[in-house]
Amino acid sequence: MNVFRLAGDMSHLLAIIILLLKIWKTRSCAGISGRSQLLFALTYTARYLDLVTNWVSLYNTVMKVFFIATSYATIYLMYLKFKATYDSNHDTFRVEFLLLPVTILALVLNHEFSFMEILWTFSIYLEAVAILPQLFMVSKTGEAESITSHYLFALGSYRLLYIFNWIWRYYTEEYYDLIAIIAGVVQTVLYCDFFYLYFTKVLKGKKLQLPA
Amino acid sequence: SEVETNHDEL
Repeated sequence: MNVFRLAGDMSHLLAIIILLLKIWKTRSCAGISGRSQLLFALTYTARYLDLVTNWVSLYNTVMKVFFIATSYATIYLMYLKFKATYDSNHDTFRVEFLLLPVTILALVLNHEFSFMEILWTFSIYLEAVAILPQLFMVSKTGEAESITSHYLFALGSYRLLYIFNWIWRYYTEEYYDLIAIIAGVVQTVLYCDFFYLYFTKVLKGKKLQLPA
Repeated sequence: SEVETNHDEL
């Protein structure tokens, strides 16, 4: 554990808390992509099945349980409790275009051809692109509420901080995991456009609005 | 060197 990873994890935690609070306080999930949230739930389920096979630390276990539980809580809020506020007309990204390539890639490019390892690899590749339905939704409606922007910023920062963590680990532990690194870089790059808008608009008090 | 399939990160 180093400061970059801890900051990354905290950023991830913050993103989820922001999202849940937004939905809970406003009693609405408008502007949030249910498809991205389904992909995140699938990501954490596939990756954290090792909860029962691989003990790392109490911190690790608590965080994994939190990520799995909150991803399903989000889905419950979106698809059941506040279903009437879910903006499904704008949430139309075809997730099979992500799931199919990610599954094939996980079967071909992995560290070891075993069930748990392929699930882990699948989750790493899927997480890298899971935000695309959300970004697609923002581009389709041309805007995002400030609170949604803060959520996206915290979520994007998390993998960026992990990249610093991987650089740190490479120099201090000689540890590196190419699959995680490449997928993490792809994941972060997908947020670049959004980061630019966040700094130039949202932080100056303006709403995130895309040029028509 | 790479630690094989030791996923200690989240």
